[in-house]
Amino acid sequence: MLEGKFEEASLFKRIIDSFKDCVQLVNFNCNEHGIAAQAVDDSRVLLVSLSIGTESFQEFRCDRGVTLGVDLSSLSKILRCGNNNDNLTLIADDTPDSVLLLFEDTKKDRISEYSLKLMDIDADFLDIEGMEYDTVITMPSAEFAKVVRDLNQLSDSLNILVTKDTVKFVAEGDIGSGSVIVKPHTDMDKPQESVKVELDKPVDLTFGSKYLLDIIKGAGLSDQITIKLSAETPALFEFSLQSGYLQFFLAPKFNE
Amino acid sequence: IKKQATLAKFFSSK
Repeated sequence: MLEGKFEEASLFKRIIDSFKDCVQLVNFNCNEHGIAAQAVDDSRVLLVSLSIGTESFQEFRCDRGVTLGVDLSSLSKILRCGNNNDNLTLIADDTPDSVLLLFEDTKKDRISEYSLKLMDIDADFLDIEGMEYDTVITMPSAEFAKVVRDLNQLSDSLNILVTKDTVKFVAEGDIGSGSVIVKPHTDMDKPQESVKVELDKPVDLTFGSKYLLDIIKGAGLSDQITIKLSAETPALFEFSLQSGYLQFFLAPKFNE
Repeated sequence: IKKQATLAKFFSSK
């Protein structure tokens, strides 16, 4: 049996909103460590990996492993029915046909209960463990989101070049070209504004802008984004949760 | 012109 209570429904809403536009059918695997999910977009270019640790819940118990096959567009409809600061409890039995979502407004004593039908989702699970990266960038997620949105106006590709002292984002398109250079710095007063670059090898990679636009929807989850890059391999874009993470693995573009 | 790669090229199925 699964019983997971979020102190505020807004946390689960924000998590789901961060990836519901790039994948639709997702198996949520629940066990004593929390809730995890992995899904790949229809074009097989972008992979989402979610882990919500038990510390993200006010109360959590899951004695036996339970898989919840969920259509995210249906789940979103139900999540919109709850208020952001309601308590939200997810309840499912050991072999569930549905998952119960219980919204409780503790101040007004209003309880609303929704049942979401589950689906059998046949999805293969990709082995994403053990990747090694040439560079790791940590920067404000809002700043990364702005760079992606701005440069997307110029090109459907975004080039990321990392050297020892700079991260350079470049877009070249029909109307012209643009670039943004971000340099590492430490902000003592606002550590979340800092930019950190760890570099083993310089990196020069190109990504499809439309996938980056999907990824930056996770910016509301965390003040900082961690970007891990390696030549000719998928990049990892990670938003940390209080306990857990939302990761996006994005395959690069190559010269033919 | 660059071509978009897919994830299957890098990750095996579990």
